[in-house]
Amino acid sequence: MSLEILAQEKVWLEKAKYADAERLYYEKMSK
Amino acid sequence: MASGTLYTYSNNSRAYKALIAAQYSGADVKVDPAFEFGVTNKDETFLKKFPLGKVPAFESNKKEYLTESNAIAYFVSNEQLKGSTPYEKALVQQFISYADNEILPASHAWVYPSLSVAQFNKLSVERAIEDVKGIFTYLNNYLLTRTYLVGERITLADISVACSLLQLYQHVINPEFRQPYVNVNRWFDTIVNQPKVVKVIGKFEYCVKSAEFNQ
Amino acid sequence: MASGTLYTYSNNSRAYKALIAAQYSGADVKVDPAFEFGVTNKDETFLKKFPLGKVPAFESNKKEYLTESNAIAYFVSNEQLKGSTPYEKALVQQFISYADNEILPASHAWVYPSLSVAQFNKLSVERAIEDVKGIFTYLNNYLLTRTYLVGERITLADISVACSLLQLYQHVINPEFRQPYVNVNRWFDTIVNQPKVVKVIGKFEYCVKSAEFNQ
Repeated sequence: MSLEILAQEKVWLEKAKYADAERLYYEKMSK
Repeated sequence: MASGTLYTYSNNSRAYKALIAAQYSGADVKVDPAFEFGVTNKDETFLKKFPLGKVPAFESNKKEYLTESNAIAYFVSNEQLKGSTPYEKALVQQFISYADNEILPASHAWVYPSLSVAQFNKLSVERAIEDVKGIFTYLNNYLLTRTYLVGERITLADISVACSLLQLYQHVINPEFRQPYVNVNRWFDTIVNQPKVVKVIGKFEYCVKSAEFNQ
Repeated sequence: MASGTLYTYSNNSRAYKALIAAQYSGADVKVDPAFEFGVTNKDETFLKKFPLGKVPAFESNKKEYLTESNAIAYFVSNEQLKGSTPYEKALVQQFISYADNEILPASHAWVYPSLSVAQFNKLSVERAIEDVKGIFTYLNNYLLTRTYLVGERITLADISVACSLLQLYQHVINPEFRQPYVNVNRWFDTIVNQPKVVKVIGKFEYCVKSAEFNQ
């Protein structure tokens, strides 16, 4: 597998950060 | 199509997909009024049914359990929403994937910092804005000659993509930004003003001034 | 199910989903041998058919165009792969979404820095590893009493989830890490050793030593 090609693929490396932010935000709103 | 109970917090654009689909299909889907996000989804009863503890989550009247908003929307849909021909069914899948894999990441990366829900990183936000421009350009060209994304009537493609764009149109995409994307705007406005959609999301308020990160 | 040409680079686990589905359904799907990533998908002819310039991309013999790997896999599948009952069809959608929304982001966040194709951030990678543990725990419990993810035979659920785990099992999940997840390992090994799957992905080589970031 060419690492060069892999490097060009668009992947979401920061999903966990936004998932956490979303969860905390809506948990707070829920209260 | 199934009937049952949807567990979700309010204003969850993922949950909207299933609720809007149910409006069109006539499926009887009720949101659990007692659900408290952060509490209910951590208790043992809930986790027995939905081990991941995530929402939206769906329990049918026959005690069938589902998570993942696309699956729930699919389950409560009728055949028309899923696409009328084999190719259209695949196109519906294409747009559902596009919404999750392309639109949502860009949306979160722009909207959440702007709402001060996530840390602000200038490069990340700038990249997200460029990604959103690319998305809008693509959709604008695609919708030049179309009323709906797939076929001649609303499908899960329109519902999924529109729901994935809600936060963008509501919080960060100001009139100046959206002005060039005439076809997307027309299509989106058509969707969010459908009576069955209004029943779920209420009257949609467009962004006037783009939200900005506030420490 | 449709027949046609798939445009992709080699060893693309997203493309594998469609190719494996085609093996099971009997759909005649050929990979374009002339495709050159970074060249073909930037030329005008390709972009006219596939404006996003992304792969995998599919052109059916009837000149129907599709992008997004889930849509292509769906299009070349037979009914058995999509699920046998309405609930099973929704469960298949659930696992397809789970693979894209949960497994792949965690996989990429661990594998990419480990292969040095993305910057290494200690906290992010540690978080990704925890997320993968959560995924494996969930799947391990789920597969305690099941041979396949949905129903009694292989479906797009197994194909999508297995393909989303390929890079993890190949590059970073060493024997020590995977040892507790007996059921997932059994299920995964069953899938990757199916003759129809081997035809597409070749003989699967498990990670012996976890890849590590190298500046």
